[in-house]
Amino acid sequence: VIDVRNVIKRYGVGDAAIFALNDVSLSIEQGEYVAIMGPSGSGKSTLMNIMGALDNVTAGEYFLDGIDVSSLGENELSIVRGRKIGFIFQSFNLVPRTSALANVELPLAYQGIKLKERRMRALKALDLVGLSDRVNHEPTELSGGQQQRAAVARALVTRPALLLADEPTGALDSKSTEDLLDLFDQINEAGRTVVVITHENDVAARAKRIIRMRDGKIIEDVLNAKK
Amino acid sequence: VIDVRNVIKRYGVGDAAIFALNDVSLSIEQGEYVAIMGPSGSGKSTLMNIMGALDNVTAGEYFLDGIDVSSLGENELSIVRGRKIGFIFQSFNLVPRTSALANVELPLAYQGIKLKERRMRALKALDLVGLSDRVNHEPTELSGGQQQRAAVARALVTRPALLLADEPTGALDSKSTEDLLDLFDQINEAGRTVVVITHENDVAARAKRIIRMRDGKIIEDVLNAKK
Ligand SMILES: Nc1ncnc2c1ncn2[C@@H]1O[C@H](COP(=O)(O)OP(=O)(O)OP(=O)(O)O)[C@@H](O)[C@H]1O
Ligand SMILES: Nc1ncnc2c1ncn2[C@@H]1O[C@H](COP(=O)(O)OP(=O)(O)OP(=O)(O)O)[C@@H](O)[C@H]1O
Ligand SMILES: [Mg+2]
Ligand SMILES: [Mg+2]
Repeated sequence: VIDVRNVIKRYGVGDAAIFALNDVSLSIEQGEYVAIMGPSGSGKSTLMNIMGALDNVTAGEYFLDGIDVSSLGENELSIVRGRKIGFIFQSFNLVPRTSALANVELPLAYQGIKLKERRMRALKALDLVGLSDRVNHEPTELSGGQQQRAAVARALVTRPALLLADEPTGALDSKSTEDLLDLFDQINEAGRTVVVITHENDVAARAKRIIRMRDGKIIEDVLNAKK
Repeated sequence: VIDVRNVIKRYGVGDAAIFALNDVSLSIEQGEYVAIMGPSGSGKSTLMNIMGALDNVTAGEYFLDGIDVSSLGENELSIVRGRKIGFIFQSFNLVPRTSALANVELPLAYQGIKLKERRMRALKALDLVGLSDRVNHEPTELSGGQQQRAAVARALVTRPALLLADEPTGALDSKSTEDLLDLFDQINEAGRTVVVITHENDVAARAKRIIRMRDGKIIEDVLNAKK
């Protein structure tokens, strides 16, 4: 599914250049459950943006399901992303002044799914994350944890084969965290690929493989002994 | 310092009304270190916004250093806030397309502090949170954890008597979290009042008093046995 080969992501040039990713190679098969950990600024979100075809590499190659992503135009990329990948961003990225329901329906609207089906699937996804009583609230009318759960519902509503989640439990209390991780387990057991960036050990403990980064490099890639 | 009396915060009317705070009373003395915990949606951020005079109560009273906040106009409120309170928001609230340095200087500029002193104090605050090498980066050029640390620097730069922090470590790895909590300890030992909202037990463990909320009410208010 994911095949990152010698990828460099650089910002700026010369002495002031910052290497967010510095020669990273990584492959992830369908159905894997992988956690990515590492200090603040080590390149985790940058790697997720590359894996989600949201950002370009400075050097190296990236193949998503065998397709060379650099050979696709923006239109083809957004179709591939919309069909295959669910994103949970570190800063939620909900559309402001738009209800939780409309936010969750959005990815389905892009796929041309009719209103009746969209509405039914979006309500079901919001129920899964415990937000049935807040479906008409806009982002400013939701607490931090509720916004994060709405973002999770939006990522799951298209039933993506690949879920990329960046700190999905950062704003959640322990009960909501447990519920969410149980949901991820179910998704993975159904054969979908899950990649989770986290700095919380109890979140990483659910994954079958743990990757650690530092200064833009992968410094460790091990199977989770507890699994 | 903080004297909340029978405060209600309600959104909407009639059957659809939501009581974010439902008859909350709380007083905090100068120099206290208090943690506020509770499930997602239980009213923690709403309570912080009331304590920071950023939001109005539906019913009840709020006294900040003995002053009835409802008797002040917006101009007087922003002076009181600017002088006395440092805020760390759950969603960072950095000014976009503005460098970390300029973001941290902002509260000092509001107080009319000259550029030379502003610059020196802002650089020192950014150094305290480990961001000396990112002072010219704008929010989109910072990782999630770096943005959170810039927001912490901005809250501390005015040396406020009261620090209100909402999930200040949500996006931080364990080392950055430890460093930040050490900083809060130093601030509290210097006699400043610290109020931290968190769902992480190791963050709450640093406080001397722990308050728990549920459905807009305070259900527990105990001294931290470990302290
Ligand atoms: N503008 C609004 N309109 C309607 N309801 C609102 C509004 N703002 C907040 N709420 C509701 O008030 C309740 C309390 O919200 P608050 O943000 O204080 O929760 P919290 O304890 O900080 O939760 P979290 O841990 O998820 O950040 C929530 O149920 C939320 O949906
Ligand atoms: N547009 C940009 N310009 C310059 N530097 C950038 C830019 N975007 C990111 N960076 C830098 O790249 C590095 C990697 O950032 P990234 O967001 O991937 O970190 P992260 O591992 O996700 O950290 P966190 O745990 O804090 O979220 C950081 O040091 C950051 O400052
Ligand atoms: Mg990140
Ligand atoms: Mg909150």
